[in-house]
Amino acid sequence: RFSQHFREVAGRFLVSEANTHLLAFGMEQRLPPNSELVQAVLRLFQEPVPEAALRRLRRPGAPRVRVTVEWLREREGSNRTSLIDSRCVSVGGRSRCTREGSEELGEGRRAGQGRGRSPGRSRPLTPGSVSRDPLAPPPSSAHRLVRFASQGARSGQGEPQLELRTLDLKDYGAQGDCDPEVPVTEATRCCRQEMYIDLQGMKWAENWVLEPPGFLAYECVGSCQQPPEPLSIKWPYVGPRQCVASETASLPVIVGIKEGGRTRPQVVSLPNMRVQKCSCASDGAPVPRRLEP
Amino acid sequence: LGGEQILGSLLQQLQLHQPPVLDQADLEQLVVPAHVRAQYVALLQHSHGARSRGR
Repeated sequence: RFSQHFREVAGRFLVSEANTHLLAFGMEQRLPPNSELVQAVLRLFQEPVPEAALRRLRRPGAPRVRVTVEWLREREGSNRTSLIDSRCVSVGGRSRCTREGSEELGEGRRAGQGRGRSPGRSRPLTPGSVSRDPLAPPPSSAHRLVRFASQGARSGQGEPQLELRTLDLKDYGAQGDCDPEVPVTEATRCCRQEMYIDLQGMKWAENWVLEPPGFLAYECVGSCQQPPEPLSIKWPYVGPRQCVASETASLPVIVGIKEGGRTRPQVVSLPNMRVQKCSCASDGAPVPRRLEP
Repeated sequence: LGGEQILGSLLQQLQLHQPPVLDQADLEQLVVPAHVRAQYVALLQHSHGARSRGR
């Protein structure tokens, strides 16, 4: 299943404590160059709980525990964790899992916290703690019954999986600067077009803005290729891909300021005034950054 | 990007409600000192090098 749109990486448990498991995925060379990571799905498989152990809990119905998945990142020498998902899971209940026996932890946008990041050398995605559900009745030790299947489990099934869905930016990305010789139409692929802003021609700027007389602002025009229909259905979390400014630069200006009957020049920096780069991005999602091999 | 957005950003940066009205006489006496121009050029060069991510 290592295709353009679907990559799967098996993980391994590094450390397992009573309530916390540290899980690492080797990400090197996993993502193709010039591609965009649009979704990551973590699959954890829960080992069956023996009926006898469930009976010992002496509680009606299937007990529930809270499973929390956190992403552990090393940055500037310190560890930082980001919450990916936290949800209640039934222990021993037959309806707890999808038909494949897995829970898709992390909806698209949250999973996209790692979107577009270069797969670093030691940047494992880490399922975190398994703890008691605070909403559950107090005398519960159900969390001790939760066991995740690990690598090397019986019949090789059930090891944690990280499913990565990517788009090739050669087809789904922007094309850089527009060709000035070719008029922009609806069919034009997303590109950056020159747009000159004439400050001298603006009435409000007269006698106030001293520098610059105008500037090249650029704008993002054209359309973006949408993922194939089956993929769009599979990824309900993101909207259509649109051509947007992904990197911008500030614009310094010199204006005249009147103080106490005198006029003095002042420099002001206006953020996000010039488009540096256009990209195709889904509405509401972080603007992707190109991945390195 | 239009004139209104630039004006809005400028007013926000200067914490003004509306653009000041300066007449030609104000400008005739105005000389941009070297240190102000140097600051402007430095920001211009920096903005070419440093980019900020979009939303």
